[in-house]
Amino acid sequence: MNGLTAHQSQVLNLIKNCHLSEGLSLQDLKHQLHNMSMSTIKQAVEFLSSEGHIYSTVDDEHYRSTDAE
Amino acid sequence: SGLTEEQKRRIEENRQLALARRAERLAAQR
Repeated sequence: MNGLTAHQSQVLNLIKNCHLSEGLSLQDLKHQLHNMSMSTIKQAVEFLSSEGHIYSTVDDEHYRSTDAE
Repeated sequence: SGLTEEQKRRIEENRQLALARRAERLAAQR
């Protein structure tokens, strides 16, 4: 639909809905996506980052969406 | 927020880079 896989869309939606200034951490994502392995989450995050949907914040463990604000 | 000036600067820098990547992607789709 938007060119993303179901996993990538799920990860993006959670990051979009987080309004913390440091963004959402990989651990937060893992905690909320019980059905997804950490390596799948990391792959989705890497893809979304390379496409400019999200970006890392205080470190490479925290992400925010470019659509936020 | 509890972020330091350095962290805020890093975040803004990464945001600008991401916006540039997003613009590139949208341009390529056209």
